[in-house]
Amino acid sequence: ASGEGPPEAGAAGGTEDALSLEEILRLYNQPINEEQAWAVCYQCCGSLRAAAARRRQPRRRVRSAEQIRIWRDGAVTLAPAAGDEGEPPPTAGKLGYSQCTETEVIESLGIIIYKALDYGLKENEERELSPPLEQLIDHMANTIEADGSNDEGYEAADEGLEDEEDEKRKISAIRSYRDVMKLCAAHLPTESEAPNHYQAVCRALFAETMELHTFLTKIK
Amino acid sequence: KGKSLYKIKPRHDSGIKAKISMKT
Repeated sequence: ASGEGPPEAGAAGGTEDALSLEEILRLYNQPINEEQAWAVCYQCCGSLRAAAARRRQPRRRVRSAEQIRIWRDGAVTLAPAAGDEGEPPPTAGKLGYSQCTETEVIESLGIIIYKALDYGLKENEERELSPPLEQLIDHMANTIEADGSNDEGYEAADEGLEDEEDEKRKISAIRSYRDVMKLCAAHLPTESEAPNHYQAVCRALFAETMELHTFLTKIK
Repeated sequence: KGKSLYKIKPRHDSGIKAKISMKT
């Protein structure tokens, strides 16, 4: 219905094709692990980037883990928030619905991913994250302050033009979904394995959650 | 299954949790 992936799925029940991150957190009643955080970031930015290229949806902030949907095949998409339900007509201009910048979407995604890592912890407790993941989230959540600019639409233009200097400075400014994906890929021993690896992590997250749900249902 | 352990420390005023909280 959202145009962002396969048909919407309901709550965990055994035959669904997608689970929300919120459902996963509630079912396990514990935070996601670091590898899952890297994977959800990478996969979600991948789908957002693809959707942006197709211009199939307005940019929306991520308001809750309920919006982040992990699909059976390992894809991760962003569903509309309750208040954003219903696509605007194709001809609707900026006045037709609230748009936001790519950096704002990334910022909101970073915040929600952090909250998923922090799930269940008390207010006076803080999870010790590995420095690279903390740095990723820190930069995602502070992107707008990074350099005060909100460059948009340059990602296709600079495709393939990065050099080592770009690689070195990338951590200082996350401005696009692609920047996030590059950082996530750099976290792996072999960057080229990022698409397969992160898809497999999300596929496993879905499968294990469904397995747990089935088990708990049987116990009940 | 598939879940790793993690360390918990006291929340720090300059830590990422505090920074994220300020944003929300």
